[in-house]
Amino acid sequence: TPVQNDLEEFFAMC
Amino acid sequence: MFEARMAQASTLKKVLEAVKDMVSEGNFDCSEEGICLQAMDVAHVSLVNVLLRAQGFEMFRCDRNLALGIQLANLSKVLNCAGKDDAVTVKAEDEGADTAEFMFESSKGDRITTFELTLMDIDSEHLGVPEDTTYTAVIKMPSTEFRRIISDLSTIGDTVTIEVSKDGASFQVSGDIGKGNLCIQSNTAADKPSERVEITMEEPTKQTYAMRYLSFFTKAAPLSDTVTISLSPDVPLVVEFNIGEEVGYVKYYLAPKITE
Repeated sequence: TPVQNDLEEFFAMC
Repeated sequence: MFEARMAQASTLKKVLEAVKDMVSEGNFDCSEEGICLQAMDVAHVSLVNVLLRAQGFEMFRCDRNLALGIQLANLSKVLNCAGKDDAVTVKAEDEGADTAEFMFESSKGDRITTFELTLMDIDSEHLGVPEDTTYTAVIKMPSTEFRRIISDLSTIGDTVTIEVSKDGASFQVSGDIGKGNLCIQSNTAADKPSERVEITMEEPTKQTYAMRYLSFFTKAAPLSDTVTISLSPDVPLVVEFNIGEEVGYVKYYLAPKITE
């Protein structure tokens, strides 16, 4: 099952 | 001193409708550029970014940057008192003001309503949203069509997989009652530009998202005839509604669901 990601982590990663 | 007059209070009302179910409070950052609101939902899965440019207002004066911390449900109550064709003027003293004034004027100028809305201190962190992301798939479609797709499919399941391939864009949903698959294709021959569907693909793209947030995003449909949905593998989805030609935009970002 796909897991919901946290948006902050994405933008921190970018 | 901050003072801004918008000819159509209904635009501000529609912006509020577009964000208030997703976020409960936010700072309206006022500067010479215009008014900007960036806020995340409580689960930190999605983010809304609103910009109302200074040139979209009839009059705009902002001597010093200031943040108006507003409880959106309260602002919504105030804006609901505006008539359909009323103009709205927002005023606030410089940073530290406890209230902002909202004044509605009827188009004939014979009815003026004034509210003082209590402001609040909101600690909000601004996320650095990268501007230079290249998306592998972009779908532009009528916003009413997007709203219908999300509304129809959210009755079937709470997770949707959007897949863009050479065959078009498909929205796949599955739930307890079964599965659904809705496929749309580019239709650039429609009479009105606002009725066209344009699917641009750099490479086939397939990502999964929570339906609940996409439903929140469709609340912005009354602001714009068209919506642009941009996706790429493993980066947040962007759903963008432009307000008028130059007035501004409402952009939503949604973190994907990823199979670990």
